[in-house]
Amino acid sequence: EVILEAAKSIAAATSALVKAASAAQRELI
Amino acid sequence: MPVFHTKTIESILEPVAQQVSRLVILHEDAEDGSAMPDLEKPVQAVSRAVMNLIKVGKETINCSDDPILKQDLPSALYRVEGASRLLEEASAMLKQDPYSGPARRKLIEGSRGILQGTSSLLLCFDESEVRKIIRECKKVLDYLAVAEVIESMEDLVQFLKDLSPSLSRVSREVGAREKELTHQVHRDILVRCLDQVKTLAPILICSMKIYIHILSEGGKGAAEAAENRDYLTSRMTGEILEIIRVLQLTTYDEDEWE
Repeated sequence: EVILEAAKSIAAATSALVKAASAAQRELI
Repeated sequence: MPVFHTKTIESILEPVAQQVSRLVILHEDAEDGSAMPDLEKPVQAVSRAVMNLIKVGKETINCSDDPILKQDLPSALYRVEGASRLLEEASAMLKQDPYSGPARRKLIEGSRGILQGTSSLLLCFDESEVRKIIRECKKVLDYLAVAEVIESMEDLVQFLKDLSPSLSRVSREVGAREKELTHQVHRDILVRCLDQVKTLAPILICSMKIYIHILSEGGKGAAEAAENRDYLTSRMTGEILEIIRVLQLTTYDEDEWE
């Protein structure tokens, strides 16, 4: 289903964003 | 943490849900002390994915014949769209000030919004799929309701022609759905009910044949035969109704968690 594929893409992109944002915080801690 | 009731939804959302939770914890522990990296590129990637979802979602709404999906899906799409906007704002603010506290809060709110909106959207879509299975179950219920008026072999043949394809679809679709569920208790109930339906179906047909045969032989014992047929019909109806009930459940059994 296309909608599932679209949701997977969002999840992957959000994961990458959150990882990038977390990296800076992790360094500080 | 959200609880996902199907393996598909769980596989899509569980990893990102964990990461968002981790980000919230890191953010709280860091107390806004570190500079954030440039998030423009990853935010743009989310925006592109969101735009694609909006496009695909609108196409799904236009093509669907499910009025509930048409009604529910837009709000999930707006939610994801709004969250994406928050991420874009956060990224722009962080470019100006990598230490900005409000930007970090927007980032977290946006990430959570994407997660919640995507979760709502997948849930809407999943509920629509469940309604398709339930429609098929209701066809079987409708056929079972006419079992009591079948009084000739010709009618019985037609009854079987109508019932069999629907029953096969229910068996196939409920079987596949059962494998999709993450909740073991719900899975067990569906397996048990489906087994019962499969066992009862040939016995019901046999009881209908006996009733028709008794009628053609003068009708002695017809009342008992009809009673037996009706009992089997009601048993099958009960199992299908239970399947419909469990298909609609999305919450977790507290006892199982304990």
